Amino acid sequence: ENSQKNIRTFFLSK
Amino acid sequence: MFEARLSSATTLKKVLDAIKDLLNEATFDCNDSGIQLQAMDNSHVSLVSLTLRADGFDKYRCDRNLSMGMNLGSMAKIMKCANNDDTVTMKAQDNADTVVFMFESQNQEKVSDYEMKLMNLDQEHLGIPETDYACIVRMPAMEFARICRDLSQFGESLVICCTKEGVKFSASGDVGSANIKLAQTTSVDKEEEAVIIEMQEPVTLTFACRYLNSFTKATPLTNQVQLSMSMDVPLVVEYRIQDIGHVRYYLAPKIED
Repeated sequence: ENSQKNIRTFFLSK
Repeated sequence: MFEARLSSATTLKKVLDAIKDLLNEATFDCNDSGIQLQAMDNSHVSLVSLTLRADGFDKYRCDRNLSMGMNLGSMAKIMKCANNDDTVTMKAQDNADTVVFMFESQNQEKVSDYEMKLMNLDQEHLGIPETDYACIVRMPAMEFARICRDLSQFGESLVICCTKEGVKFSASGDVGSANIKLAQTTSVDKEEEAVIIEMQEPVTLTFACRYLNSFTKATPLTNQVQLSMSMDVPLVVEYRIQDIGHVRYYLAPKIED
C-alpha cells in the first residue's frame, strides 16, 4: 500500500 | 476601510461551496490587489489556494492590508440567506473584529446585513515554487467530477496515468478494478468539451479519492478543470473563476515506501 504524504513536506514554510 | 461588492451572490456561494468541504476555517487576506486565501486541510494532505482579484469585483476598496479569519460554517449560514441574484457586499473597518455581509435584492427593496465575528487564526503560509509540470491536462470539469465519483466506489486511491495519447484514471479494490480512458480531443468544436494534453514526459501518480472528490465541489464555478502533474510532487487541480480569479487545490501524492 502506498503511503500518503503530508503536503507540507513539498513546500517551504514562509 | 475594506469593501468588496459582487453583483451576484452566486459567485461567492460557489466559492464557499468549493472550499468548505476541506476547511473549517480560513483567513481571507485582503489587500489592494484583491483577496487571497491559503490553507491546508485538517490532515495536512491538501492545500487550498484561492485568488479573487480586485478588478473582478464591481466595487473594491481596501485601504489597509487586512486578514480576516472566518469560520466557514458560520459564513455558509450567512450566505444561505442571500438569493443568487442579490448583490453582496463584504465590509470591515480597519482592525475590525467583525465583518459585515450586506445583501441587496435586485429591485433594491430588500436589504439585509449580517455581522460575523472574526477569528484569530494561527495559519501557516506555505511558499509554492514555480514548477514546470511533466503533464498538464485540461478537461471538462463535469467529466472530472463524474470520474472521481464513479471510481471512488472501487477503491480509496485513484491512479492517474497521462501520456500524449490520453489520460487514464484507474481504481481497484475488493469489488475488482475500473479504468476510464479519455483520448485527447482531435478537433475542437466546443472548447469547453475538449480534452487537451500538454506532455513533456508521461506521468503515473496515485492520489486519495476522498480529496479529489472534495476538490470537485468547485465544479459549478467553471466549465474546464486543469490538472498539472509531475512525478512525486503534488497534483494541482485548478478551477478558473470567470473574470475574477481561481481556486487551486494541491494534493500530495501517495508514494511507495
